[in-house]
Amino acid sequence: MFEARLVEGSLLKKVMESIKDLLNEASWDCSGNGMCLQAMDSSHVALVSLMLKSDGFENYRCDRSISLGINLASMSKILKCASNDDIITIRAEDDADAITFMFESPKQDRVSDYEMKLMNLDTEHLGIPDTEYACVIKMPSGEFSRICRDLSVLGDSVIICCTKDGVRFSAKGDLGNGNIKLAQSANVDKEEEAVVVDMREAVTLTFSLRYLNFFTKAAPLSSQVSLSMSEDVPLMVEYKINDKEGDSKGYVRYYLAPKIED
Amino acid sequence: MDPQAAIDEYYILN
Repeated sequence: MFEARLVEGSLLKKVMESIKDLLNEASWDCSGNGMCLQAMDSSHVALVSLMLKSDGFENYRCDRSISLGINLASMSKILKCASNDDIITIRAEDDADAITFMFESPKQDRVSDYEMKLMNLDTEHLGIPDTEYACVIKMPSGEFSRICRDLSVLGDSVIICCTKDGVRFSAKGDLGNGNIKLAQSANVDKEEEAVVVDMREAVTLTFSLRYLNFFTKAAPLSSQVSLSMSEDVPLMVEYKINDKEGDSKGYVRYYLAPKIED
Repeated sequence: MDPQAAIDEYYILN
Protein backbone atom coordinates (compact mmCIF):
# COMPACT_ATOMS: atom_id res chain seq x y z
CA MET A 1 0.00 0.00 0.00
CA PHE A 2 1.15 3.56 -0.67
CA GLU A 3 -0.01 6.38 1.60
CA ALA A 4 1.52 9.85 2.02
CA ARG A 5 0.17 12.65 4.20
CA LEU A 6 1.28 16.21 3.42
CA VAL A 7 0.35 18.79 6.06
CA GLU A 8 1.30 21.67 3.75
CA GLY A 9 -1.12 20.58 1.02
CA SER A 10 -0.55 23.82 -0.89
CA LEU A 11 2.87 22.46 -1.82
CA LEU A 12 1.31 19.68 -3.92
CA LYS A 13 -1.08 22.19 -5.51
CA LYS A 14 1.91 24.37 -6.51
CA VAL A 15 3.80 21.36 -7.89
CA MET A 16 0.83 20.49 -10.09
CA GLU A 17 0.61 24.08 -11.33
CA SER A 18 4.30 23.89 -12.24
CA ILE A 19 3.90 20.92 -14.61
CA LYS A 20 0.29 20.72 -15.82
CA ASP A 21 0.74 23.11 -18.76
CA LEU A 22 3.88 21.32 -19.95
CA LEU A 23 2.94 17.65 -19.50
CA ASN A 24 -0.28 15.80 -20.32
CA GLU A 25 0.35 12.58 -18.47
CA ALA A 26 3.17 11.12 -16.39
CA SER A 27 3.90 8.46 -13.79
CA TRP A 28 4.57 9.24 -10.15
CA ASP A 29 7.28 6.74 -9.21
CA CYS A 30 6.85 6.16 -5.48
CA SER A 31 9.49 4.46 -3.39
CA GLY A 32 10.86 4.62 0.13
CA ASN A 33 12.80 7.78 -0.82
CA GLY A 34 9.76 9.72 -1.91
CA MET A 35 7.62 10.54 -4.94
CA CYS A 36 9.47 11.17 -8.22
CA LEU A 37 8.20 12.13 -11.63
CA GLN A 38 10.12 12.38 -14.88
CA ALA A 39 8.57 13.13 -18.25
CA MET A 40 9.21 14.93 -21.54
CA ASP A 41 6.74 17.37 -23.02
CA SER A 42 4.88 16.09 -26.08
CA SER A 43 7.40 17.67 -28.51
CA HIS A 44 10.39 16.17 -26.65
CA VAL A 45 12.01 19.61 -26.30
CA ALA A 46 11.77 19.87 -22.53
CA LEU A 47 12.14 17.36 -19.71
CA VAL A 48 10.75 17.65 -16.17
CA SER A 49 12.29 15.79 -13.27
CA LEU A 50 10.78 16.39 -9.85
CA MET A 51 11.01 14.83 -6.43
CA LEU A 52 9.05 15.16 -3.20
CA LYS A 53 11.17 13.52 -0.51
CA SER A 54 9.50 11.10 1.94
CA ASP A 55 10.72 13.09 4.95
CA GLY A 56 8.76 16.10 3.69
CA PHE A 57 5.56 14.22 4.50
CA GLU A 58 4.06 13.93 7.99
CA ASN A 59 3.32 10.24 7.34
CA TYR A 60 4.80 8.29 4.47
CA ARG A 61 4.19 4.57 3.86
CA CYS A 62 5.38 2.74 0.75
CA ASP A 63 5.24 -1.02 1.20
CA ARG A 64 6.79 -1.55 -2.24
CA SER A 65 7.81 0.72 -5.11
CA ILE A 66 4.83 1.62 -7.21
CA SER A 67 4.34 3.62 -10.41
CA LEU A 68 1.10 5.62 -10.60
CA GLY A 69 0.15 6.61 -14.16
CA ILE A 70 -1.68 9.92 -13.98
CA ASN A 71 -3.52 12.22 -16.35
CA LEU A 72 -2.07 15.47 -14.98
CA ALA A 73 -4.91 17.68 -16.17
CA SER A 74 -7.36 15.50 -14.20
CA MET A 75 -5.14 15.46 -11.11
CA SER A 76 -4.80 19.23 -11.34
CA LYS A 77 -8.60 19.65 -11.49
CA ILE A 78 -9.02 17.46 -8.40
CA LEU A 79 -6.31 19.36 -6.49
CA LYS A 80 -8.12 22.61 -7.26
CA CYS A 81 -10.87 21.20 -4.98
CA ALA A 82 -8.40 21.38 -2.05
CA SER A 83 -8.08 24.59 -0.04
CA ASN A 84 -4.60 26.02 0.32
CA ASP A 85 -4.50 25.20 4.02
CA ASP A 86 -5.84 21.66 3.65
CA ILE A 87 -3.86 18.61 4.67
CA ILE A 88 -3.62 16.31 1.64
CA THR A 89 -3.31 12.52 1.86
CA ILE A 90 -2.57 10.45 -1.24
CA ARG A 91 -3.41 6.73 -1.12
CA ALA A 92 -3.13 3.81 -3.55
CA GLU A 93 -3.29 0.05 -3.02
CA ASP A 94 -0.36 -1.90 -4.48
CA ASP A 95 -2.32 -3.41 -7.35
CA ALA A 96 -4.52 -0.34 -7.62
CA ASP A 97 -6.25 0.92 -10.72
CA ALA A 98 -7.22 4.08 -8.89
CA ILE A 99 -5.65 6.71 -6.61
CA THR A 100 -7.42 8.49 -3.76
CA PHE A 101 -6.87 12.07 -2.59
CA MET A 102 -8.17 13.13 0.82
CA PHE A 103 -8.37 16.81 1.78
CA GLU A 104 -8.78 17.71 5.47
CA SER A 105 -9.39 21.22 6.73
CA PRO A 106 -7.01 22.31 9.54
CA LYS A 107 -9.85 22.06 12.07
CA GLN A 108 -10.75 18.60 10.69
CA ASP A 109 -14.33 19.83 10.36
CA ARG A 110 -14.34 19.26 6.60
CA VAL A 111 -12.95 16.09 5.02
CA SER A 112 -13.35 15.31 1.31
CA ASP A 113 -12.01 12.43 -0.73
CA TYR A 114 -11.69 12.01 -4.47
CA GLU A 115 -10.85 8.84 -6.37
CA MET A 116 -9.28 9.02 -9.82
CA LYS A 117 -8.62 6.23 -12.30
CA LEU A 118 -4.95 5.45 -12.95
CA MET A 119 -3.48 5.05 -16.47
CA ASN A 120 -1.17 2.37 -17.79
CA LEU A 121 1.82 4.42 -18.94
CA ASP A 122 5.05 2.89 -20.13
CA THR A 123 7.57 4.42 -17.79
CA GLU A 124 10.38 5.30 -20.22
CA HIS A 125 12.95 7.34 -18.39
CA LEU A 126 15.87 9.35 -19.75
CA GLY A 127 19.25 9.04 -18.11
CA ILE A 128 20.27 12.49 -16.89
CA PRO A 129 24.02 12.43 -16.29
CA ASP A 130 25.50 14.39 -13.38
CA THR A 131 26.99 17.45 -15.06
CA GLU A 132 29.66 19.90 -13.95
CA TYR A 133 28.10 22.99 -15.53
CA ALA A 134 30.29 25.80 -16.92
CA CYS A 135 27.98 28.41 -15.35
CA VAL A 136 25.45 28.27 -12.52
CA ILE A 137 23.35 31.41 -11.99
CA LYS A 138 21.33 31.73 -8.76
CA MET A 139 18.76 34.52 -8.78
CA PRO A 140 15.38 35.50 -7.35
CA SER A 141 12.71 33.35 -9.02
CA GLY A 142 10.44 36.38 -9.45
CA GLU A 143 13.20 38.19 -11.31
CA PHE A 144 13.66 35.29 -13.74
CA SER A 145 9.89 35.10 -14.32
CA ARG A 146 9.82 38.80 -15.11
CA ILE A 147 12.77 38.63 -17.52
CA CYS A 148 11.16 35.76 -19.46
CA ARG A 149 7.83 37.57 -19.58
CA ASP A 150 9.30 40.94 -20.58
CA LEU A 151 11.57 39.60 -23.31
CA SER A 152 8.70 37.56 -24.79
CA VAL A 153 7.24 40.79 -26.13
CA LEU A 154 10.29 41.07 -28.39
CA GLY A 155 10.86 37.59 -29.73
CA ASP A 156 10.51 33.85 -29.25
CA SER A 157 14.12 33.21 -28.19
CA VAL A 158 16.39 34.52 -25.50
CA ILE A 159 20.17 34.56 -25.69
CA ILE A 160 21.64 34.01 -22.22
CA CYS A 161 25.23 35.20 -22.01
CA CYS A 162 27.04 34.39 -18.77
CA THR A 163 30.41 35.95 -17.98
CA LYS A 164 32.33 36.71 -14.79
CA ASP A 165 30.72 40.18 -14.68
CA GLY A 166 27.20 38.80 -14.60
CA VAL A 167 24.51 37.52 -16.92
CA ARG A 168 22.80 39.19 -19.87
CA PHE A 169 19.46 38.14 -21.34
CA SER A 170 18.83 39.36 -24.91
CA ALA A 171 15.96 39.05 -27.35
CA LYS A 172 15.25 40.49 -30.76
CA GLY A 173 12.40 40.45 -33.22
CA ASP A 174 10.41 42.56 -35.71
CA LEU A 175 9.55 45.02 -32.96
CA GLY A 176 13.18 45.59 -32.02
CA ASN A 177 15.58 44.19 -29.50
CA GLY A 178 16.15 44.25 -25.76
CA ASN A 179 18.84 43.36 -23.22
CA ILE A 180 18.57 42.79 -19.48
CA LYS A 181 21.84 42.70 -17.60
CA LEU A 182 22.09 41.41 -14.04
CA ALA A 183 25.26 42.17 -12.11
CA GLN A 184 26.56 39.86 -9.44
CA SER A 185 25.19 40.97 -6.07
CA ALA A 186 27.91 42.66 -4.04
CA ASN A 187 26.81 42.13 -0.45
CA VAL A 188 24.63 39.09 -0.02
CA ASP A 189 22.75 40.01 3.14
CA LYS A 190 19.42 38.61 1.91
CA GLU A 191 20.36 35.42 0.06
CA GLU A 192 17.01 35.04 -1.69
CA GLU A 193 17.41 38.49 -3.29
CA ALA A 194 20.97 37.90 -4.48
CA VAL A 195 22.23 37.23 -7.99
CA VAL A 196 25.17 34.87 -7.74
CA VAL A 197 27.11 33.66 -10.79
CA ASP A 198 29.39 30.68 -10.33
CA MET A 199 31.37 30.63 -13.58
CA ARG A 200 34.00 28.08 -14.65
CA GLU A 201 33.94 29.40 -18.22
CA ALA A 202 31.81 31.89 -20.11
CA VAL A 203 28.77 30.45 -21.91
CA THR A 204 26.31 31.91 -24.43
CA LEU A 205 23.27 29.84 -25.45
CA THR A 206 19.87 30.49 -27.06
CA PHE A 207 16.61 29.09 -25.66
CA SER A 208 12.92 29.15 -26.44
CA LEU A 209 11.07 31.68 -24.31
CA ARG A 210 7.86 29.72 -24.74
CA TYR A 211 9.32 26.86 -22.72
CA LEU A 212 11.06 29.09 -20.17
CA ASN A 213 7.69 30.70 -19.50
CA PHE A 214 6.28 27.23 -18.81
CA PHE A 215 9.12 26.62 -16.34
CA THR A 216 8.52 29.86 -14.43
CA LYS A 217 5.14 28.45 -13.32
CA ALA A 218 7.22 26.81 -10.57
CA ALA A 219 8.25 30.18 -9.07
CA PRO A 220 5.71 29.95 -6.18
CA LEU A 221 7.64 26.91 -4.94
CA SER A 222 10.87 28.75 -4.25
CA SER A 223 12.12 32.32 -3.79
CA GLN A 224 15.23 31.35 -5.74
CA VAL A 225 15.88 29.68 -9.08
CA SER A 226 19.16 28.36 -10.47
CA LEU A 227 20.10 28.24 -14.16
CA SER A 228 22.86 25.77 -15.01
CA MET A 229 24.50 26.04 -18.40
CA SER A 230 27.27 24.47 -20.46
CA GLU A 231 27.92 24.69 -24.18
CA ASP A 232 25.92 22.09 -26.14
CA VAL A 233 24.04 20.59 -23.24
CA PRO A 234 20.48 21.33 -22.13
CA LEU A 235 19.87 24.17 -19.71
CA MET A 236 18.81 23.04 -16.24
CA VAL A 237 16.35 25.32 -14.42
CA GLU A 238 15.93 24.23 -10.79
CA TYR A 239 13.47 25.32 -8.13
CA LYS A 240 14.47 23.77 -4.79
CA ILE A 241 11.63 22.92 -2.39
CA ASN A 242 12.82 23.67 1.15
CA ASP A 243 10.98 23.77 4.45
CA LYS A 244 10.99 26.80 6.75
CA GLU A 245 14.24 25.60 8.34
CA GLY A 246 15.79 25.49 4.84
CA ASP A 247 15.95 21.69 4.77
CA SER A 248 15.40 20.17 1.34
CA LYS A 249 11.98 18.56 0.79
CA GLY A 250 12.57 18.05 -2.92
CA TYR A 251 12.93 19.96 -6.16
CA VAL A 252 11.42 20.68 -9.58
CA ARG A 253 14.02 20.58 -12.36
CA TYR A 254 13.40 21.47 -15.99
CA TYR A 255 15.79 20.65 -18.81
CA LEU A 256 15.60 22.51 -22.10
CA ALA A 257 17.55 21.68 -25.24
CA PRO A 258 19.24 24.77 -26.70
CA LYS A 259 18.27 26.30 -30.01
CA ILE A 260 20.78 25.57 -32.73
CA GLU A 261 22.54 28.67 -34.03
CA ASP A 262 22.24 29.03 -37.81
CA MET B 1 13.97 31.40 -36.03
CA ASP B 2 16.77 29.13 -34.80
CA PRO B 3 15.92 25.45 -35.14
CA GLN B 4 15.15 23.76 -31.82
CA ALA B 5 17.04 20.67 -30.67
CA ALA B 6 15.21 17.81 -28.95
CA ILE B 7 16.04 16.81 -25.39
CA ASP B 8 16.39 13.14 -26.26
CA GLU B 9 19.28 14.04 -28.56
CA TYR B 10 21.20 14.73 -25.35
CA TYR B 11 19.76 12.30 -22.81
CA ILE B 12 19.31 8.65 -23.70
CA LEU B 13 16.51 6.37 -22.69
CA ASN B 14 17.39 4.22 -19.71
